[in-house]
Order: sequence, then structure tokens, then C-alpha cells
Amino acid sequence: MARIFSVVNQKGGVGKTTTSVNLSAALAMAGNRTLLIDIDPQCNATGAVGSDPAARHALLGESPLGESVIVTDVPNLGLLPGSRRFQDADVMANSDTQATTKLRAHLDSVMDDYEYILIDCPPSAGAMTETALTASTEVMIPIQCEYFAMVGVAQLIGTIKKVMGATDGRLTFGGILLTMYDESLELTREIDEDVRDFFGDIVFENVVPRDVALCEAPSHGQTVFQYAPRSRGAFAYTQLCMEVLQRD
Amino acid sequence: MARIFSVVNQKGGVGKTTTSVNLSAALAMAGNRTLLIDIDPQCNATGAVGSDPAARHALLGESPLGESVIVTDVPNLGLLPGSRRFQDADVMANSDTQATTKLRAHLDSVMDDYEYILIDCPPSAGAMTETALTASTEVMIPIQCEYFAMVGVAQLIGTIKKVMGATDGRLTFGGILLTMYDESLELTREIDEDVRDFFGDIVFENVVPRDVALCEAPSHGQTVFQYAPRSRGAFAYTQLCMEVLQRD
Ligand SMILES: Nc1ncnc2c1ncn2[C@@H]1O[C@H](COP(=O)(O)OP(=O)(O)OP(=O)(O)O)[C@@H](O)[C@H]1O
Ligand SMILES: Nc1ncnc2c1ncn2[C@@H]1O[C@H](COP(=O)(O)OP(=O)(O)OP(=O)(O)O)[C@@H](O)[C@H]1O
Ligand SMILES: [Mg+2]
Ligand SMILES: [Mg+2]
Repeated sequence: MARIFSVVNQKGGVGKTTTSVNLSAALAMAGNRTLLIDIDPQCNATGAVGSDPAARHALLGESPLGESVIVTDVPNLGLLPGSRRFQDADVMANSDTQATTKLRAHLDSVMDDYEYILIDCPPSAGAMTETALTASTEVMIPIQCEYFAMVGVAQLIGTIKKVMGATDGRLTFGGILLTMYDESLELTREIDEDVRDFFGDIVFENVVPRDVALCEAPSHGQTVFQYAPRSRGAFAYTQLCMEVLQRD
Repeated sequence: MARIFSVVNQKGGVGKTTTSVNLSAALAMAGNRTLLIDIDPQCNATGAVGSDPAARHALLGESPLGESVIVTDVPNLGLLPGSRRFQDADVMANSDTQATTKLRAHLDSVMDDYEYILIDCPPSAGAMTETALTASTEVMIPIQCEYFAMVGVAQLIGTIKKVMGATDGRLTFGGILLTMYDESLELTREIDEDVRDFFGDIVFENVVPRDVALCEAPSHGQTVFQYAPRSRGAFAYTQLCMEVLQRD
């Protein structure tokens, strides 16, 4: 029975894609069958593992999901690519619960083929993110250690609580991850303290430091483990992977 | 007759709000009557100048826009605050051209009161951004010097060209701004070269370096000029302001 994580935060540029890609790669390298799903119309997660967007998103189609999963060059890691046409899905997700039901049916059909499924969401608190949350078992929130990132979290928690209420306990908190952590900045230390005071144990002990290897890797279509295996970024996502496995 | 800039990029966290706030402050300090409009439901621009979100966005209301403009503590700078409820506007903007017509009517009613109007847009290429573009005279695109930021630009240019075609030359390119520029990084230099090769003179000569003052200022509800007037960030936005004034 797969653990399905939605990686969400309506604040832009906080590390959702970087976390989805590198955490799913670490989980796969640790021997877990893992599926990375890209539902952001920007298709950054798809490009980051060296693939191309699909003409039409498999989650909107009728054929079995397994047929659309792409094998990546990371052992145990499959990719369901994003589609730039996903804008139409946003409208679909808005109009009724049909999108949620379809997404859940698709995910239920592959739940037994994977131990971990990670869904990279777009920077919006809209219907697409809500649909992903409804189909997930855990929610992971990357938070950049900067002021604007904190402001939006309260609004995001509201959306998450709403979905938790509507799905009878299926969705739980998977964790909050502090990203782009620069311990030499006072602002980083302040945000760290505020987030841990407010959210307690939900916050992962491991943080992800700012590391240029994490922003260079995707331009080569590689995970940080392929691009710079001895970097601080690779070490941080390995540590995070261990912590996620321990929380099972 | 005001120059109306939409500050757009569907990629998240590239510096749209930081640019909208600090460029409008610099234009106001240079003696131009300036209006900053926040249409992002995150309301970051509103918080960055020390104000609070509105219960209902003035652009959705019937009363004259002038009545909802808030005076900030920056001389010549007015703010039309954002509203967290703007999610409903996204649906409204989706459904028909009614939102565009209303927004244009509102902006036309204040065009003569200001020399510059800047609209801070959310990280989405959706209808809300398209509505703002349709009501604007210029489009400004901040681009972070990182790989993902480049990937989405082609898609964004497509949306902009579509609006340009539909508004008979009202909308022109105001400029492309390179943000979070770190000249010690090879990736930054590569992106700089790619963007200037592709877009030529549209790209501003001035770039905005990475400067922690720019991410600390909003947590105090201040512009970078109030928070750290001698910082590299303040200098960069002053230089950008001069370049925008010269392009008139
Ligand atoms: N720890 C880090 N150190 C340095 N750069 C990072 C780090 N994490 C992410 N980045 C870079 O910061 C930028 C934003 O990260 P990313 O695209 O993963 O965020 P996102 O939340 O997915 O953005 P969006 O809201 O657009 O989906 C990217 O260019 C990425 O390469
Ligand atoms: N030149 C810079 N140097 C350092 N930090 C910066 C710079 N510009 C912006 N920032 C910080 O980076 C983060 C992202 O910037 P900002 O919020 O302006 O981007 P945005 O494009 O408006 O994001 P969103 O897509 O969520 O609307 C913020 O925390 C901001 O303070
Ligand atoms: Mg992303
Ligand atoms: Mg913003």
C-alpha cells in the first residue's frame, strides 16, 4: 500500500520541485519502488529527470496509468510526466468532483505497484492542489526560510484542514521541510524558530541548505545524486529520505 | 496618461513582488505619482508595504477605484491592496470577458491620476494574469538566473503574444529583468547570455543582485529604501528606475 505525498505550497519558488525530484530519487535508490507524478503545467519535475512533457496528461485519460509511466535512469523510479495542457485540468478540477474521483481511481489502480508516490504541485492553492491532496495519504510542505513563505502557510493549512475533514482521516501531515537554509542569516534562524514553535514534531529535523548543485542539476536533466553525489544538497536529501522512512 | 505595467512570470519565486514593490517605490521617490496594485491572493505586495489585505478586492467592486487606494508612507505611492478572496476572481476571469472589461474600466478611470501603475501578478499563466495583461500598456518579466526560470518563459511569451494580438498594439514589452543575479555562478552567466541573445534590447541593462536586504525588508513592512537605503538591492532598483524612466 503506497504512501502518497502531495508536495504543496502556493508560495512560488520554495523548493517543491527540487524536493519532489530529489526525495523520490533517494527513496528509489534506497530500494523502494517510487513514482514521481508531475501535475504542474510548468513540467519542471519532468524536465529535471531528463524527460519531455506529455501531449495530454495521463491523469485525464482513460487508459491504465501504468501504460503512461516512463522509466527513468534512476533504478526503481518511474515518472508520470506533466502536460503543459494541464491548464484545462484546472478548469475541470474546478467544475466538480469528477477530477478528484478520476485521480483517486487512477492512483488506487497503481497503489500496490509502488511503496512511494510523490506528486509535485503547482504554486497555487487552487483546485488542482486540492484535487491532489484529496487523493493523497500525506502532505509535505517545503518552506523557504524567508518572510513571504511564512505568510502564506496559514492560508495553506486552512486548505489542508478542509481536505482532511472531507476525506475521513485518509490525509495526514507527512512533514514540513525547511529549504534554502542559510544558517549565517538571522532571518533563517528566526523562521526556523517560528516554524518549530508553531508546528512542533511535524517539522523534519533535517533541513536543506542552499547549494548551487541543486539548481544546476536540473539543467542537465539529472537528480542531484547523478550530478553532484558528494554535494551538501545530495547529503541533505539522503538524510531527509532516512527521516521519511523512519516516520512510516 | 499612465504607463501600466503587469509584472508577470508563472514561475514561482522569481522576484515579481520584490520588483513591483521596490520599483514602484523608486518611481514614486523620483516624483512620479505611482499606484501599486496587488492581484495575487497571497497579498505579498500588500504586506511588503505594511498594509493589510482587503476583505473584497476593489477591482471586483462597483465603487470608484480612487476610494479604495491606500496612502503608504512612501510619498507619491498609493496601494490598491490584494484580497485573499481573489480565488473567486480567478473563476470570474475564467468565465468571460466581463472581468477584463471591468478591470479596464477601473484602470481607465484612474489613468490620469498616475504616471505609473504596477500590477503584481500571481505565479500563474492563467486567466488572472491574462486579464491584467489585457488592461496593461507594458509587460515586465522578472527572470531568476536559474534553469527552471528559463523553461517557462517560452510558454509565457506565447500568452503575452496572444494578448498583444487581441488588444491592437496597446500592450508592448516593458522589459525583462534579471533577478537574484550572482556573478560568481557560472549558471547565472549562462542564463544572462541566453536571455540577451534571445531577447536583445528588451532586456534591461541593469540586473538585481542577490541581496539579503531584499528579503529582510518585507518582514518589516518596508521597502528596501526604507529598510537598507545604502544596500546593493536599493542601488539596483534605483538604477532600474532610471532605465525605466529613460525608456518612456
Ligand atoms: N536548497 C537549494 N539551494 C539552492 N537552490 C535551490 C534549492 N532548492 C531549490 N533551488 C532552486 O531554487 C529555484 C526554485 O526551486 P523550485 O523550482 O524547486 O521551487 P518550486 O516551489 O517548485 O517553484 P514553483 O512554485 O515555480 O513550482 C530553482 O531554480 C531551484 O533550482
Ligand atoms: N535580489 C534578491 N536577493 C535576495 N532575495 C530576493 C531577491 N529578490 C527576491 N528575493 C526573495 O526571494 C523570495 C521570492 O521573491 P518574490 O516573493 O518577490 O518572488 P515572486 O515571483 O513574487 O514569488 P511568487 O511567485 O510566490 O509570487 C522572497 O523571499 C524575496 O524576499
Ligand atoms: Mg515547482
Ligand atoms: Mg509574488
